[in-house]
Amino acid sequence: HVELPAPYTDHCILDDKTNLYDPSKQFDIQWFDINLDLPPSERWKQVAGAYKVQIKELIGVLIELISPIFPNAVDWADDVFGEMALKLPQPYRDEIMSISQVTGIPLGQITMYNIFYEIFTV
Amino acid sequence: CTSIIAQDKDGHLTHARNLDFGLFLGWDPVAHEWQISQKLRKIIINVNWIKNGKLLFKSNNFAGYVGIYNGLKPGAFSLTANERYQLEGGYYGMLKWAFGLEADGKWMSWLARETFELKNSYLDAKEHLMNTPMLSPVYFILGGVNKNEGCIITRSLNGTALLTELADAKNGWYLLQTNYDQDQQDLYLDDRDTPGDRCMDKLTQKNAGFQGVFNVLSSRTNLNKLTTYTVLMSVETARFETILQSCPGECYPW
Repeated sequence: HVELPAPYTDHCILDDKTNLYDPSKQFDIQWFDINLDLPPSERWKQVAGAYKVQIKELIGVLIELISPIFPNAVDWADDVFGEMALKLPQPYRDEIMSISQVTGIPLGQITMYNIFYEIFTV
Repeated sequence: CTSIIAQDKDGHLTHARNLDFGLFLGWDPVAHEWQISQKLRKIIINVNWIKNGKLLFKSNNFAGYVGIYNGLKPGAFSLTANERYQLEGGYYGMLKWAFGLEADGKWMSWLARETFELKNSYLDAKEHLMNTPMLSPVYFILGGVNKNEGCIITRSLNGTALLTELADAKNGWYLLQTNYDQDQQDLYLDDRDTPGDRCMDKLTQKNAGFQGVFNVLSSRTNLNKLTTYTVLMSVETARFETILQSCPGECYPW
């Protein structure tokens, strides 16, 4: 272990005898129901509708970051991941397609977002 | 990321994690934050998964993401997934899947979700997560409801590379997992195990609970510029709390 230089040194707040836990902060995060009894295409409509702007912003930042390195990254993602979406297992395929429809974000981009873990484990 | 399963002196388990994401994905020089981490904090939601009109399990998600990184099935098990980096990683699994060589391989966060949908006990979940072929490596941190029900499943694509049990934990009463194998040393520039262990040792077992573990996960460098939230879970009581996190000011970038 190498200690980080100040002011980034590891620091356990228990040393300060302070408590940062405030259970009321949990209510800053909204709760949603996802009903598995509904068809997959119906399950995420409320969430996708409520957050479509923020999801677009997130994917927009990703595209901005990738584009200077791979100028055709958006078209590539739309094509490759859009085609991949059609082969994904159910119910995830229909869920992802409906999120794409509700948010207006191209299917390839929503698919890429949903398989980000696999892309980033390199 | 940092996941912790802590057991108090009476055998009650608290399962928690920091989700860190966004490394090298754009730096905001004004806010002094990673751009992606900033955006992710705005789309965190909690989800009640309903089946046959009843609550089946709980999770938190990034809106628009249908898989699961963290969840809790009341009275059964809790799960967090930490990223595991390997040369034979997600790209390799995806390519094999695309060419039909790994048609049954599961996508990580969908395997996690499937486990919540299909399995009803800690042991069943453990077996499923250990042995199902998947497309990427990962650390599954699994907690239960009974004393000593906790483990870290170090997954490769086709099996479990290492299983670390809470009952055999080097620290006796907790498991702490970042993004390195338990039997290997962390990269010295990214060692979050040492500060996490030191802080847990200061916490002591008698203070193992939501408050204590949250304070550990709010300490540098388990808390860093990539941290988006802390989730706290108790399978026994079904408490599930997601609390937004950030590390403004002088904080390490990862």
